[in-house]
Amino acid sequence: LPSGEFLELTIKQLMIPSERVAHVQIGNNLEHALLVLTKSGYTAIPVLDPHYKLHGLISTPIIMDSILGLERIEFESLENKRVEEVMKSSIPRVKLSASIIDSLDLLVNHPFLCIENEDGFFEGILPRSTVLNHLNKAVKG
Amino acid sequence: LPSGEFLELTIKQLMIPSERVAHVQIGNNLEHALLVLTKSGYTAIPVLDPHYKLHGLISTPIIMDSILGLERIEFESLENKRVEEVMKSSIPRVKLSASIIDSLDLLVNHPFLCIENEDGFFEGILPRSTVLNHLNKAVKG
Ligand SMILES: Nc1ncnc2c1ncn2[C@@H]1O[C@@H]2COP(=O)(O)O[C@H]3[C@@H](O)[C@H](n4cnc5c(N)ncnc54)O[C@@H]3COP(=O)(O)O[C@H]2[C@H]1O
Ligand SMILES: Nc1ncnc2c1ncn2[C@@H]1O[C@@H]2COP(=O)(O)O[C@H]3[C@@H](O)[C@H](n4cnc5c(N)ncnc54)O[C@@H]3COP(=O)(O)O[C@H]2[C@H]1O
Repeated sequence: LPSGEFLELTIKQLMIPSERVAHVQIGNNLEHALLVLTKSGYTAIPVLDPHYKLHGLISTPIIMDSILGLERIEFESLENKRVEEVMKSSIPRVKLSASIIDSLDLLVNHPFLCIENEDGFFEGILPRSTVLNHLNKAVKG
Repeated sequence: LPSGEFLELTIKQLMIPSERVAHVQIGNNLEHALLVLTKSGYTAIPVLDPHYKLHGLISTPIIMDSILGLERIEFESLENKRVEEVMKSSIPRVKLSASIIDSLDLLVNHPFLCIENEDGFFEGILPRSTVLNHLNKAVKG
């Protein structure tokens, strides 16, 4: 059991804090979102509003699927669509006070989890790699 | 320690077998690759040849980055580029006989691992979600 040290770590200790998380804003169009994704190198990132409230996730599969026409991918329609029209808004939101053990459950189906504080403001993300890194050390250690 | 049952599982038992793995072939252009990625919903898939030898990985970040011009993403050049020109060819290749514990190491930095048999033919993939699912059950007891 990688209990003890690993399970005693808090989400706050393990997460990537909001200032280091690539994201887009409500109101951005898909062309902008695709540029942010491409330049950051990530395949999915959070969608926030100017108050740093979390609204959903946008990903390259979601963007590409939204412009998939009958005959080809219709890239010209990227600038006419906004992130809020296609983003995944039903996502797990983990409280800063949550335990690592509960996050392990959610990470089975989500490559990263969005962390919120008690007032619903975006605090950071917890990616699979961070948790796998600690589990790996616990198993080996 | 999630030893015992979890660590005794073999890669073969846990992997997604090749017939269920979305992939593209050497020689396909990036427009085709992007369509396969979009329709499958995955962000990265293996690149194989007609003999089912593994050559690398292609992903939406790699594709988008390859057509990122100075002013915009140049979608029209997708049909003129082939997967072998941009794919990631330096990737871990895990033998079917490898242990789960060695794969845990690699999964810290790779969302999935490609599995090969002794002759270098593609057998399947081991994604993070499968291993996280088993680790989660082992930790929960
Ligand atoms: N620039 C980079 N440097 C080193 N390794 C890189 C990398 N970009 C991607 N990777 C590797 O690829 C995995 C999948 O990245 P992806 O962008 O699909 O999926 C990412 C992305 O959607 C999101 N993510 C991670 N860090 C982020 C950040 N700083 N800002 C926004 N989103 C992030 O969390 C998902 C899972 O991340 P995780 O670290 O578990 O897993 C990452 C990591 O192992
Ligand atoms: N159709 C679907 N149904 C249910 N969940 C889905 C899904 N598509 C994606 N996911 C979820 O999103 C995660 C990241 O998918 P992604 O395509 O970026 O990254 C995937 C993809 O690059 C590759 N992969 C997984 N299954 C594949 C398959 N059958 N064929 C080709 N590549 C696959 O392995 C990576 C890690 O997969 P993992 O399962 O750990 O993690 C998956 C899974 O938790």
